[in-house]
Amino acid sequence: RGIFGKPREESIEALEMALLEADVGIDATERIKNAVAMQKKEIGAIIREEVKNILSENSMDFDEFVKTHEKPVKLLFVGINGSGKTTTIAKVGYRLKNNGYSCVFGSCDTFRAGAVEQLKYHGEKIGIEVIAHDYGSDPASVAFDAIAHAKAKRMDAVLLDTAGRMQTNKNLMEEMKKIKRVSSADLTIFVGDGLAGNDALLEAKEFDANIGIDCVILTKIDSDAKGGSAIAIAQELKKPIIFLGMGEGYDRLMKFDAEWFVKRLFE
Amino acid sequence: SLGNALRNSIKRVMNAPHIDSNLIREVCKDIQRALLQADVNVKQVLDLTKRIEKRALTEKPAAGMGSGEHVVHIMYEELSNLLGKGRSIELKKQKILMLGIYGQGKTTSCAKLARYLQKKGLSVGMVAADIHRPAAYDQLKQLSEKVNSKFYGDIHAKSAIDVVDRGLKELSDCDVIIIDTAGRHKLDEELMKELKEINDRVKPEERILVIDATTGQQAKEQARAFHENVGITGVILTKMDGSAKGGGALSAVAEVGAPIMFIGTGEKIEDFELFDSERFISRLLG
Ligand SMILES: Nc1nc2c(ncn2[C@@H]2O[C@H](COP(=O)(O)OP(=O)(O)OP(=O)(O)O)[C@@H](O)[C@H]2O)c(=O)[nH]1
Ligand SMILES: Nc1nc2c(ncn2[C@@H]2O[C@H](COP(=O)(O)OP(=O)(O)OP(=O)(O)O)[C@@H](O)[C@H]2O)c(=O)[nH]1
Ligand SMILES: [Mg+2]
Ligand SMILES: [Mg+2]
Repeated sequence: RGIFGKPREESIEALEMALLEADVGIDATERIKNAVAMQKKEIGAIIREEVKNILSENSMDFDEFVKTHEKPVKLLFVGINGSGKTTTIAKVGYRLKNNGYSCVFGSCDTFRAGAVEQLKYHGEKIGIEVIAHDYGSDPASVAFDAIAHAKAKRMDAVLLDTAGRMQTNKNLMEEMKKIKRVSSADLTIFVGDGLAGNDALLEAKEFDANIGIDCVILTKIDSDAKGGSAIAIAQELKKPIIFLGMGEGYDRLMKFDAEWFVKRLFE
Repeated sequence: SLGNALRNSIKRVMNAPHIDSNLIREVCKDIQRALLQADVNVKQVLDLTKRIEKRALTEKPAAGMGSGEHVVHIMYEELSNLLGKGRSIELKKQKILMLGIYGQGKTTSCAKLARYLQKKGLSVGMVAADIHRPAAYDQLKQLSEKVNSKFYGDIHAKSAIDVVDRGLKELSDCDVIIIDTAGRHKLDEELMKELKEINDRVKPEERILVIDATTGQQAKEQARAFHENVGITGVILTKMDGSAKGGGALSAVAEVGAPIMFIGTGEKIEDFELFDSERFISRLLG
């Protein structure tokens, strides 16, 4: 991109283009520009540092969290329609199982066609039991049952899959509040589509305002998406990005690395 | 909000006794911000605002049109040009191929489209040609039961082309056959090859790209990849019930030159509307 070693004025423009084209959004881009304008050093390095700082300021080690948390640790996966929640929950379950933890899935999407069958397929493939009710039943009751099951069987982790929902849908956000309350989830994970633009921040913001989110996973990064929304989310909501979804395979869950992410953003 | 900023600068332009270049540049800056916020492709936004500014500064307004209204008119015209000429789906015997990136709403839109066409008096059959996604067959089968359309799928299928071949035979007495395909992106070489194969075999009258309204800067490039592989004839823009403006979809449409035919406005099968370009542009600008 020629940001490094070029005259300062031209580089700021190139930087701006790179950030906007990576879905960082205009607000976050302007803040970065302003932070950089203050400094005198070589611009390429400053920009990288600024973005890296934004991304690492609030970091979280998921594996460490699970290791030290009281069991069963309850993980709630939320996000808008089609962002990759069900696929991601399977990947996280796979990771936990490989790390020696016993897990159970709660199939709390009791609405969408094929949702239960989809999670059951993953459960069978990975060897994780799925607690499910009929379509149309109360998602909170599925969460309750999955947790009760985990406690009875002295399991390590409960992973709750929820139906996708638009953050603008009041009724569905109310339903999610109930699921969170009934499950008293230890970790609420917002699963965002890596291909999303400015809306990703709006989604994360609204989910956080309504039910509180603890961390973020961005999916479909293998599609060549830069996932710049991670920067807007980190900057404004101060939430850690814990993983990146890098494909459909169970092992396609990459631990978030700010250095790797920033390098890729500008190439 | 951005919508307010643009609306205010437009008001200023409309109320100005005569138009000056500074006011025009100010409006264009606000238009630029609004379009970027709406996820329109960055390079397209820069070209577009340059064009709007140049036209606003050099063109004479039409008879009876104030110079303020003229700027607004140019803005709407330039955005409509990106959208291209609208077209509705033809109510005739045809095969429709649904394609797009992972999770955009293809499978759901198959059912929505089926319901729409059935209401228009056509018989519809859907083919579950997604043999990759877990329970894709179940999902489409359940949806077909909801809309009461015919259905063909095979949970043991070894290839998508195989399902399609048999599906076309089984559903040959349907007026319309809608083929659901697996999600894929521009870097999925094998899957793009599969899509090309399906298209060559089926020779569908419509090849519809399903795009999520939340898609950002990748929209244009990803759409181009689909267009290069099979040639897009129409677009369905989904998840317009959220807060996203759909600027990415606008860029994709401009890239492939295919019209948006429908928008998805919710998870239910009836949440499906004909595309209205004026409403879309107003919403885009906030
Ligand atoms: N390439 C790629 N595809 C992904 C990734 N994560 C999810 N997908 C695909 O995205 C599509 C949607 O994934 P789901 O897991 O069903 O998404 P969801 O959020 O559970 O969807 P809803 O429950 O309908 O809201 C599927 O085709 C997945 O295989 C990823 O990291 N990379
Ligand atoms: N709110 C809303 N949700 C939608 C809309 N269209 C589809 N969805 C939802 O988006 C999610 C993904 O839809 P699918 O139909 O499974 O998407 P897909 O493109 O077939 O996904 P893959 O086959 O995995 O690539 C589901 O939860 C749908 O219910 C819409 O217009 N509005
Ligand atoms: Mg799901
Ligand atoms: Mg599908």
